Amino acid sequence: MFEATLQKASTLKKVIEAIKDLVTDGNIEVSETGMNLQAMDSSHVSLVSLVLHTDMFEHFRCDRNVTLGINLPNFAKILKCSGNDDSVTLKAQDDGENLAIVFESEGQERVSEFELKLMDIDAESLGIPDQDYNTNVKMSSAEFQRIVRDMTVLGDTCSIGCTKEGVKFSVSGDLGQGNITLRQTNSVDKEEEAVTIEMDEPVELNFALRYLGFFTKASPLCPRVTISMSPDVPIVVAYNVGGEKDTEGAGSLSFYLAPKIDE
Amino acid sequence: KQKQKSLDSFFKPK
Repeated sequence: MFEATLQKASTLKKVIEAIKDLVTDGNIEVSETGMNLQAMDSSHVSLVSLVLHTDMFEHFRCDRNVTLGINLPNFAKILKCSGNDDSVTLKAQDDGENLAIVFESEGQERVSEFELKLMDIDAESLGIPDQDYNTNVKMSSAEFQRIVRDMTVLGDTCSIGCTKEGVKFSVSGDLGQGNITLRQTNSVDKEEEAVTIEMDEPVELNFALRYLGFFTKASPLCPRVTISMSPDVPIVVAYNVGGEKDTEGAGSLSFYLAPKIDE
Repeated sequence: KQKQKSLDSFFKPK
């Protein structure tokens, strides 16, 4: 059987909220190392990869690997029933048809029990090449969300260009064009707002803003986001889960998006 | 004109 308790139900709630609009159904693979989910959106343009290591759980028991086929919008509905400071316990039998979800308030005076029907989801697992990226930009996740939202006003495709000086987001559409440049700033008052750029060579790629917008729904998870790019490969937009700032968390939520290329 | 690439051309099934 599988049983795991997370001290903060809100963390799981934020994770599922962040992916439920991009992916409807997904298999959560549970093993002795933790919980993983990998799923593509229906058009095979983007991929979500969620990793929750056992060390972020208060209690974790998994006797045998289990696959939990989950309808994510329905899971999100149940998670919304948790209180802000509740813990959450997930339980499933080896061949069970349901996922039990139990919320407990801090003082354990309120216990809520739910069951989510599991599904058989036919999804193939993809091998993501383990690669070093040419460019890694770390910035405020709220700032990234704001830029993506602002770019969307003007068009549906955003160019992200990076040089040592800064990272430039550009868009053009029927009503005009715009761009926002963030300069590399190591000495800002608020550490969370710093923009740091590690790069080998300047890179510029084009991406669909619709998908970048989906990814920024993960902003409440972490004040920092890491954006990784290399020429002609999918961009990675990664958030730590259950960690602080951009230090290594006990989990991660990464989004991959294929670029747009000139025909 | 730009074309959206599919992830299938980057990531292969395990």
